[in-house]
Amino acid sequence: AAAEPRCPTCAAAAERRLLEEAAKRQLLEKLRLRERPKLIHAVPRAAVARALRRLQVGGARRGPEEEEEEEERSYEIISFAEPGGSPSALGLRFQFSHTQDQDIHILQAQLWLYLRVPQDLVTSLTLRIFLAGGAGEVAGGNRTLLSEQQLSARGSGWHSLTLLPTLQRFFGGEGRTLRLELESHGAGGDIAAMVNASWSHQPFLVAKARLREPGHRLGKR
Amino acid sequence: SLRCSQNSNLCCRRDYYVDFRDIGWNDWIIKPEGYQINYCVGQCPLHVAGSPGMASSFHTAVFNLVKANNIQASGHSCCVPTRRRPLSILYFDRHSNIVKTDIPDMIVDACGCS
Repeated sequence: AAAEPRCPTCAAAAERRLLEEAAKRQLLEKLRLRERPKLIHAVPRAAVARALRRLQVGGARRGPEEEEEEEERSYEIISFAEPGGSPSALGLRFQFSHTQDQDIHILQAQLWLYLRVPQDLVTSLTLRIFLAGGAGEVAGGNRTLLSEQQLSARGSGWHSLTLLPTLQRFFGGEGRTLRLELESHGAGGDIAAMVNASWSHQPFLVAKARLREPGHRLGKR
Repeated sequence: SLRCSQNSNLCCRRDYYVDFRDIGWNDWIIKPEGYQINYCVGQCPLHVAGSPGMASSFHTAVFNLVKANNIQASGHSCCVPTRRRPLSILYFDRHSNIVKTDIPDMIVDACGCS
């Protein structure tokens, strides 16, 4: 931007505008976004801080072998659950946006639940986690059992459940909306009641993924 | 590499920090608060072609080629990034998921003459 003789500071302002536009373009291009995200709903800062703490705990450092795969990009994703549609089981829905041509490989995936349990009670649950089928699936529709896990809780608190490896299939397909259903068995009580009792601590999913861009040549060094 | 200063028009690195609040993107980019969008600018007359290259031998090699091929002195090489580093970023995607990733080669650390 040539500085007009009568306005020396115009060049600095023009340069700033130019660089800010360049920064926007560079960020969107590198993040493979067509435009900046318009946030559908704000996430409470407490929920963000709490989930980020889990990310730091789970986000293992990259090993030397992973350095070699620099051509792939590693992502860590935290997705907050929206209430699902199943009356009997605990239905959780997660929305993801990835383009078809991206080859996603899930390395780790944990579901974090906050169980509200009376203080002096120790409860033990047998939890079944299902991957629910298409849109609007009711409980008991076509579902895939992801895992069955024992969960014991003394008083209220956060608990994590591992969701691999079946979740890889969801990300490998065309999935954009992940529907999970949780059913509890045993004398310990009802998982839906324990989780829904405090939706202020909404469940969230922490996943570590590696993503290979389309047409990427992987140079093994 | 040289950082640009007033009294030289040789190839150098010009630093510029973009604060995401200034561009209204701090609502969806959680961390960092901004980043250095440095860029390379300046002249590369032939006698500095290939410097400060990855190694002084690179400069010597280029300079010998220039002399051996008697390239016209008017020729210039280009002032380009010679070293860049990644930017770690934490942001909300359009479904309000939090995504953390490293963008490779995002920040220009050093410039040089090709």
